[in-house]
Amino acid sequence: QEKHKILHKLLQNGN
Amino acid sequence: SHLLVAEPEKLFAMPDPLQPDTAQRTLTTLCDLADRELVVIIGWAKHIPGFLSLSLADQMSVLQSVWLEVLVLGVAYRSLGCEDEVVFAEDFVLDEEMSRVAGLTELNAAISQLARRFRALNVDREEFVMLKAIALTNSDSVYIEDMEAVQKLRDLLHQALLELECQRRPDDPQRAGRLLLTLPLLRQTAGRALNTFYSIKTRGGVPMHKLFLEMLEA
Repeated sequence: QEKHKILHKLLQNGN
Repeated sequence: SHLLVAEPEKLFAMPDPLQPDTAQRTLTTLCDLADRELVVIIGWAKHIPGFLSLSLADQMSVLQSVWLEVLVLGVAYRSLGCEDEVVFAEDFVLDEEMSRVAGLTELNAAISQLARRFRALNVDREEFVMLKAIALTNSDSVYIEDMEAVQKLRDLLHQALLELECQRRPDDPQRAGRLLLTLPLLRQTAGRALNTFYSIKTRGGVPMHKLFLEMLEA
């Protein structure tokens, strides 16, 4: 997940 | 109707008017558009019923494996009205010549082939949004931990497609199957797109945003 930081962040955040 | 509401607003490519209309500008515009489209696809996926019930790790694995299928499906649908032109965005339509100049002949031929298949089927907006949601859940990523949960989502959407076609086209029982049988060509087309973007990245010289690079490398 460290390698896929932005995807992780976008999924965790609201819309 | 839920999927129709979840459908994102259209994006514009907005090619830089200060740059000359060259292959470099075409590729820069394409990669910038793909990056913004990715953000939209990730937001869209959250509205697909059941997607957020998957674990965060599985949401990531699914999106990493199918984002380009979702993106390409959108481009092919937008291109339905134009033969031999690929509508990446309303303000960014590539014909055969522009594609050749930018080194995108193979990609555009592949997307045009997919668009022809949808045109022959006369795919409408309801069917397009159904197929796109099914493509999302049709991931074959080996990194998915709870495949049963993904399969459940896929079954749910498959059932919705069957019901839609049963209501609207009771005289054409093969309709849903015909739509689903476009998925192998969609996967093949997304594979071509991945090769194209990967070779643009390898050659260098075209700016690529971080999210786009992250997903390409995944």
